[in-house]
Amino acid sequence: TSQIKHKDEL
Amino acid sequence: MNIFRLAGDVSHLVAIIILFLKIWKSKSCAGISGKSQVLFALVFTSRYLDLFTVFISAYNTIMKLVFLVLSYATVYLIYMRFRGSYDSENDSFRVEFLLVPVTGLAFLENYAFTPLEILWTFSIFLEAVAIMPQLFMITKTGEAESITTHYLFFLGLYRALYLANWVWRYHTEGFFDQIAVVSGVVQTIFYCDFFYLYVTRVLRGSGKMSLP
Repeated sequence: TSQIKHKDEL
Repeated sequence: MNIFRLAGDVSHLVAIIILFLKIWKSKSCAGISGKSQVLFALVFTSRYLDLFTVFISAYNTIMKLVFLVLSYATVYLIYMRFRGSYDSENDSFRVEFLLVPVTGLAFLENYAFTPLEILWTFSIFLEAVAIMPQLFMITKTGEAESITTHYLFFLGLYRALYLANWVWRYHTEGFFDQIAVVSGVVQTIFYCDFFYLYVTRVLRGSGKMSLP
């Protein structure tokens, strides 16, 4: 989901 | 990972290293807003708490640690080691005008009402405006050393490259992070005026950037 996915960015 | 994202991260890293080395080598933080640097340290701290909860990749972890260490080292140089050169007189932006609305917005608009998500959102919103004390300082004194303008250029370029990364990711993966994208657009807009001055005065002129 978007909540987890955005965490790969700095 | 795509080329825009990688270039954005490198640009961000270059900006932070330029600033750290400028202060370290000149033993002076004249013209640098300590308040902006404290805000950036706060941005990294609140965003990278997931270092304790999830592992994404070695690249991700190492970059987060480097950003954290360098941001705190820069704050240390400004407020401790070279505090004699710190221009607190001109670093007079009221940060509560940024922190209060940003905190309020993070509670209102987030992906999940959990401490980590609210802190992540807070960091995204705060990053968008964290450079304002620095830009305010330059406007107040009417000038900036060219090395300071190089720092600002790479710092602005980083988020602009992230915008390209998000366009790329939207088309290739269908990935769209509304909070990050909207904040990223706002953040980049803040640098546009500076980009113009940088190209017209610093690159074509050389030496200090002075405002009319």
